[in-house]
Amino acid sequence: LPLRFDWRDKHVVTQVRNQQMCGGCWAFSVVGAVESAYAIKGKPLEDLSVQQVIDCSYNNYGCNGGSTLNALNWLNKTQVKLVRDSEYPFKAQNGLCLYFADTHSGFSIKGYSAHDFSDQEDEMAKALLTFGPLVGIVDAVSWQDYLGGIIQHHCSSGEANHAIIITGFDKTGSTPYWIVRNSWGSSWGVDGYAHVKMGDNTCGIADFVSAVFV
Amino acid sequence: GRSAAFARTGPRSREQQAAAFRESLNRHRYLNSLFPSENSTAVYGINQFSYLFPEEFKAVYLKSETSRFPKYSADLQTFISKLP
Repeated sequence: LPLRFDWRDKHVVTQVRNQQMCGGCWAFSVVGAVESAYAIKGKPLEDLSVQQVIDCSYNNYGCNGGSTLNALNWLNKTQVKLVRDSEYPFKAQNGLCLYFADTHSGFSIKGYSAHDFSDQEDEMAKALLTFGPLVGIVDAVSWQDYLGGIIQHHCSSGEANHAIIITGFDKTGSTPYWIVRNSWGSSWGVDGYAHVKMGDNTCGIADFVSAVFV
Repeated sequence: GRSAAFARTGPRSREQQAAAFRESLNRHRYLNSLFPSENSTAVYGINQFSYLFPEEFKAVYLKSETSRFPKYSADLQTFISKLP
């Protein structure tokens, strides 16, 4: 493993987005992982539609909440093609699902994995290098007040409640940390990102980790 | 509780926002006081969510559900080898 790795350095991670007053972090994280997976495959990096996932993903509740696993399962089972964000823009509220013709261009997935990497964060780092940015679910109660630095206290792994994307890690300092993209806009945290201590499952970051295959 | 009221009543009174802000300032002082000398540890302070009570913040922004994920084991590598 390298001491430091960040998929942003490869220009395969889209800009930080803002979920506004919509509880759709689960959709932002899954769509972000699909965007990066295609960019790693050599496709142009572009924003795909989060609103499509919020409106159309069954077994989820749109802006009232949802599960990354159910969203990945829906994408895989239905083989729905995610369209560009410009064609189905985010409006921070639930809406009726818009369907597109099969001939319409879009991005589907070939599969996904979902694992508990707790106590195996080095293996999780290898998975990150292998598959691209990972979808995670953390307990983000203390993130309400986060400004910067490495989260290593006040963040238990008790009750995961917020979906994010893990784009990299940095082990060069005395406290290794995961580089985590959030969906609360770029003014929050470190340019929209959080740094979470690596190695002892801080915030439960290794408990619910998914990778997308395209 | 407050979060349910928040969800239902929409716009919040100035007093409520002020009370939430005061609570946030106290919380920041507490969070930053515990490990002041630890280098590069997280810093907590005023941001776009400081006007919300924690329950209100959670009611809107922390809405991801979880289910049990299988423990990672070597099968992930075999899973990859089976991918087309």
